[in-house]
Amino acid sequence: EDDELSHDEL
Amino acid sequence: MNILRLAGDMTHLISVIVLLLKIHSIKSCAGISLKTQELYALVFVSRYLNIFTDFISLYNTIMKLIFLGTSFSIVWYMRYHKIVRRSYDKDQDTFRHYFLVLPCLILALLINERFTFKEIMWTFSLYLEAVAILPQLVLLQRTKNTDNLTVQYIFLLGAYRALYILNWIYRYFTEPDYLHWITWISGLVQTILYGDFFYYYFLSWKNNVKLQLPA
Repeated sequence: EDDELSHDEL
Repeated sequence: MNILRLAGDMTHLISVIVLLLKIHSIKSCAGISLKTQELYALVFVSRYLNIFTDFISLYNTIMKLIFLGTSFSIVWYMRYHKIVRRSYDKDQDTFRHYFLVLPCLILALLINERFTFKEIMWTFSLYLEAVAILPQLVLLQRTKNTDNLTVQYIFLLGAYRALYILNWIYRYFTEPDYLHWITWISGLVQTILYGDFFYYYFLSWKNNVKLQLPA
């Protein structure tokens, strides 16, 4: 499942 | 996390502390745009919807909580604190900030990396953050006697964005597959909006005079 992108920046 | 990113986050954090310190210690929010502060609160709410679902790091979670908490407390102070709210330049702070929200939402629906609720809200927050400073810059231009803390606050906010750009450049060259066009372009637009302010900031610093934007 590649629906979510990981956002590691604020 | 690289040093540029950390410096960017710290500059952002210090900018908020400077603003809260001004409000809390001298009980005044003169020269600060409530419109901009409300937009920032909206930016953080829509961006940090993942706060309890995606754990990235303790640092990340704590910083998110700080930005959410401080942005809402600033809005609260300016709207409801019985002394602080009297110093708010309501008649000068007339930018129609609602007109910024809808175009950003539409743009986020049209241009995004994934068509999911969280991702669209994340993208919306990026677009909105890029333009959220506009009411503040307009107010700054209208205010005759801007105090130093307000100027430092705006400078630190601009510096935070500039440091993030350097961080993106660094990450692009050091991390494989690090490519985030939407984030980069909105961040660049945001930094460009500060261009004029920075120019006059450095002039006032060089000539050692109070900053005043030309009308």
